[in-house]
Amino acid sequence: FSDPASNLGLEDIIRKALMGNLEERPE
Amino acid sequence: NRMHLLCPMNTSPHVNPHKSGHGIWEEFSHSFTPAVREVVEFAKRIPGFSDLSQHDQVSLLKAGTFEVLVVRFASLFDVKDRTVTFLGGTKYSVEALRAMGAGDFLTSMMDFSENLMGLSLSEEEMSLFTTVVLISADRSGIENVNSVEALQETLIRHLKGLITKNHTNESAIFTKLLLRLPELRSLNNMHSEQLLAFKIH
Repeated sequence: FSDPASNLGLEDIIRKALMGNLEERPE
Repeated sequence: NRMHLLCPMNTSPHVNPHKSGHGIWEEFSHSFTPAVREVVEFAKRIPGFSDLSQHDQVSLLKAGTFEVLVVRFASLFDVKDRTVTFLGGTKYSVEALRAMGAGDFLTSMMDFSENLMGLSLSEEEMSLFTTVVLISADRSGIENVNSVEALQETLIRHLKGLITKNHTNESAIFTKLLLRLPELRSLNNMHSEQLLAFKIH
């Protein structure tokens, strides 16, 4: 249990929220 | 058969005893996910955050989200009334939560809330303090420490400037605020232990 954030799905939520930002960013 | 989930990010401390552990977690996750998304949105608005590598953005958020949530939701812990308000809107007394199994962690959360709220920071000061909580170069897994450190130093400088400007006769406030950072780290560690206990149950 050295990485609670990954184990509890937090990383997934964070990555998805960040990816939303990347998708919205105009090229 | 754990009957309570004593986190105010849950709608209520009571859990359905007929639900599986996975079901309880799903429900809890549904409750706290919007708050986590708000932390990410907050981070994106920090000038310079988006210039960090995506790896470091994720590392900072993974390590710091709990601490940011503690700062944002410190007011849920009402030291004067000795109550904790859960996301469902219901207040529970400290005594009631103790009877449900809350221990030292609750005491530490109440202490932190008292220490932070006692500084009577403005919304702007609290927001800038939150950026300092999140942008911390000594989090594990940071690849480009120099970039995070540079951003951290800029944010601390701005926080100091703002506090000094707003509290001309209270020079100790900035120091008191910085002392909240190790307190948050300690709470973060305690929280991880609580999560471990939850997983075991």
